[in-house]
Amino acid sequence: KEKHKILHRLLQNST
Amino acid sequence: SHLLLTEPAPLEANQDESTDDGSLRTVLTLCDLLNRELLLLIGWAKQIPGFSSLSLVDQMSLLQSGWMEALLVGVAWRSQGSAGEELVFADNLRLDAAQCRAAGLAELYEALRHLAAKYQAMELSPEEVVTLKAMALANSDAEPVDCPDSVQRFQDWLHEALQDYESSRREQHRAGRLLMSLPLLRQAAGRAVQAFLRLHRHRSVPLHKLLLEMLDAKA
Repeated sequence: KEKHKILHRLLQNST
Repeated sequence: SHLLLTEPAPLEANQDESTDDGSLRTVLTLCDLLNRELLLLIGWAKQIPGFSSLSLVDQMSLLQSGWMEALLVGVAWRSQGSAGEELVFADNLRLDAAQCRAAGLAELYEALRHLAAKYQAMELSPEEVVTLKAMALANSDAEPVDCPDSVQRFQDWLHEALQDYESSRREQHRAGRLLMSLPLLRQAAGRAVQAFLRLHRHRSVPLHKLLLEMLDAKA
């Protein structure tokens, strides 16, 4: 998961 | 109709000016466009009914596996019937065969022109294009999948939407024909991923972090 941190963060953002 | 409303407006390319090397400039301009399209695509996916109720792990798997296919549906659609057999990545970024070859994208060019010709022959409607794009994401054969039943329901829902649409147009065979165009899309996406990874690894083309992260997930 650490390797895919940008995607992870973007999916967690609520917009 | 929900997918039509969710479809983002097309982006414009920002011409790279960091180098005098014409083909490198083309690649850098294209990669910047792709990176911004990728950002939009992630926002778009979250608006497809059913996607956000998948587990975070499955949302990530589907996107990591299907993002290039979903982006290329739009490129093939825009490239239909373009004069000079160009690939229309954006209104202001149209690449012909020679430009693609010089940029190291010859194989991608062939695959995408093939797909564009197929879409053109089928006379796809906007409804079909947005549904194919969502199906490319849902049908990406992501592995491993956290909750296969939910992913299956997501796929079934899109398939049903496509069938409802086609039966409203009394086009009995159309849904099947559209699904049969998906292998060509996957082939084109595979070539695109390989081409960009090659440019990055062998020609040291710098890539934006998100684009690189998504390419690495498919490497």
